[in-house]
Amino acid sequence: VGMAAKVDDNLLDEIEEILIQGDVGVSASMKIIENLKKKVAHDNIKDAEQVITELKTEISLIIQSDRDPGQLNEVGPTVWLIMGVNGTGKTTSVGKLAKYFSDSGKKTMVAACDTFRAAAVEQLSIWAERSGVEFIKAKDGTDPASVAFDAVSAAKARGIDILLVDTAGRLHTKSHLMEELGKIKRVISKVVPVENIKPKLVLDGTTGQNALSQVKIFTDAVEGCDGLIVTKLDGTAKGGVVIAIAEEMSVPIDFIGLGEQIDDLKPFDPQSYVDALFE
Amino acid sequence: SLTEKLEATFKKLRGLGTLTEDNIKEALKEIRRALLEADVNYKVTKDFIQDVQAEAVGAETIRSVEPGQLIVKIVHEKMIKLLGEKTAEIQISERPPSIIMICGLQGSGKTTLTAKLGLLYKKKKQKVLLVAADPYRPAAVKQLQTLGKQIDVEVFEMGQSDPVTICKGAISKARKEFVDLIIFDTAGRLHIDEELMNELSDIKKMANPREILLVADAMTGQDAVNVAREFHEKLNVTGVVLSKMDGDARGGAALSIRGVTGCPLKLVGIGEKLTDLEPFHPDRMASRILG
Ligand SMILES: Nc1nc2c(ncn2[C@@H]2O[C@H](COP(=O)(O)OP(=O)(O)OP(=O)(O)O)[C@@H](O)[C@H]2O)c(=O)[nH]1
Ligand SMILES: Nc1nc2c(ncn2[C@@H]2O[C@H](COP(=O)(O)OP(=O)(O)OP(=O)(O)O)[C@@H](O)[C@H]2O)c(=O)[nH]1
Ligand SMILES: [Mg+2]
Ligand SMILES: [Mg+2]
Repeated sequence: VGMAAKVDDNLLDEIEEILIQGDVGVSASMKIIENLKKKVAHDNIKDAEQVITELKTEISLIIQSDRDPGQLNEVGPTVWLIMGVNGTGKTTSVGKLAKYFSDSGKKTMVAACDTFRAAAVEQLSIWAERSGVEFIKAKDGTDPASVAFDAVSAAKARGIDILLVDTAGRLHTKSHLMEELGKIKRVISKVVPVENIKPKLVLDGTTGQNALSQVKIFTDAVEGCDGLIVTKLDGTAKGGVVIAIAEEMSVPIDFIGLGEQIDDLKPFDPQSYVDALFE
Repeated sequence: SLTEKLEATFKKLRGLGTLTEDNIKEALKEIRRALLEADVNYKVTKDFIQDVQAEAVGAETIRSVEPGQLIVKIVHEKMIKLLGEKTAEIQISERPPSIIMICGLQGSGKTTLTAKLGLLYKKKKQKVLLVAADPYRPAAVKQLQTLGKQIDVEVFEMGQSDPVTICKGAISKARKEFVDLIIFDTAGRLHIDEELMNELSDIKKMANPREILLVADAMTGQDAVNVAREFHEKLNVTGVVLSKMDGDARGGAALSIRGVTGCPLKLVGIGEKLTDLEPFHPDRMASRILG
């Protein structure tokens, strides 16, 4: 970044501009800048480069999470319930995750519980073929919860390590669709312990401040979102709203999507994320 | 809402003669914050606030209007003007077949819009042909075919052939069968993907579409300007469709896109059903952005 050399209001304005244009949002940006100002005054920092280093450190601490995103339960199957608003990259992420887990030696299965969107099942079946994993589906229009029930029962019977459940996109403003998600989770919890069920919210990295209400409402619907998958960070969007999300709620980021190919999924690395934000 | 916040800011200045730079500073800060929280682009917001300030400073507060109301009025009117004043229509060529090309980022709602438009024009007694020109995304052709069946509108496909060939094939079929309207559904692509952006300009060169519609997700944040600018520079976009407006996103991307490209906003998607399509109303959008 070609920033001002002196540590003055100009530098802080430039920092604010980068944060806002990165979708960090007004209140999270103001909090970050206030803390930075205190740090600069307390440590009497005179060098702009050092201010940026402090800023990066501060942000990394906010989005940090020290767990392994691919960690599964001791006793299987672990069930990832993949949810999110329309078009965020859920089905594609399920395809990528299937390969990620089967490459790491885990017995993996995917379930097509989006029985609503046109050709959703066909789309997932192509991804299941590409990743070479077991695939459970039903006719279009079947109750998604009953497909999920069959899939988890089969996963348990076949000694599956991880079951990835794809669901239909839904706007968090549609309460009947949010209730359907809660129902899918309850039905799954009849077959495996609740601690084995990991609801994961897929966020589109180009989304602005609306991502905050998405996380809140999806988290309520399934009584606890276990982690985030942020897709489409291969464009020019920075996905900075995840910083605002981390400030307000403690939902860790597990993976990020970096393209449309099956290997374009990486575990989230806070350091490289923060570097990219200030590029 | 913004009006409530502004009322609070202006309580302190009741009975004022004129608005000065100093006494409206607080109000402009509130407006700026509201726009940024609605995902209006940083620079578009900056320019907008400067315009409002230029108009507001020195404005006489007439007896009947409080300063807060005056500012809100100036903001509202300026926004409606920036959003395009009135509804812009989809243009159809005099001589059939007319061609609409749909483009945009991945997952924005292009295939769904293709089918929504198919239904809209079928109801207007036009013979429509939908074209499955997305050979990349798994089951994209099947998705459009399924939607086409739901509305009984024909879908032209050539499997995984290259999109220019598919669109060319569709045009020759349309000429033979006296089709009125052809709609190209294309694959989602990043605005920085040169190869795929060139593919769109190749389709444009071959087919010379009457309308090139950019589909943008209403939830899009600051990046909306980068996307719209690139698509517009490359293709000369004729209209923008904002999808997923049935959510609670404020939709500041609309102001950003219109601000940097000048392209008219023409339609809004308000749901997944194929009837969930409405004309764009600048005044409703302005109220939604201001919250
Ligand atoms: N550039 C890019 N595109 C992606 C990424 N992940 C998914 N996509 C694309 O985004 C589009 C939507 O992906 P889907 O997987 O169908 O999204 P979805 O959430 O399942 O959509 P619905 O089921 O309709 O709600 C597709 O064109 C994908 O190829 C990513 O990380 N980067
Ligand atoms: N709620 C809502 N969902 C919509 C709207 N428009 C499209 N969708 C949904 O958004 C998702 C993506 O729509 P598509 O039409 O597949 O998007 P696309 O742009 O063709 O996606 P790619 O071809 O993968 O780039 C689907 O789940 C649609 O049902 C809308 O106006 N409101
Ligand atoms: Mg899907
Ligand atoms: Mg499509």
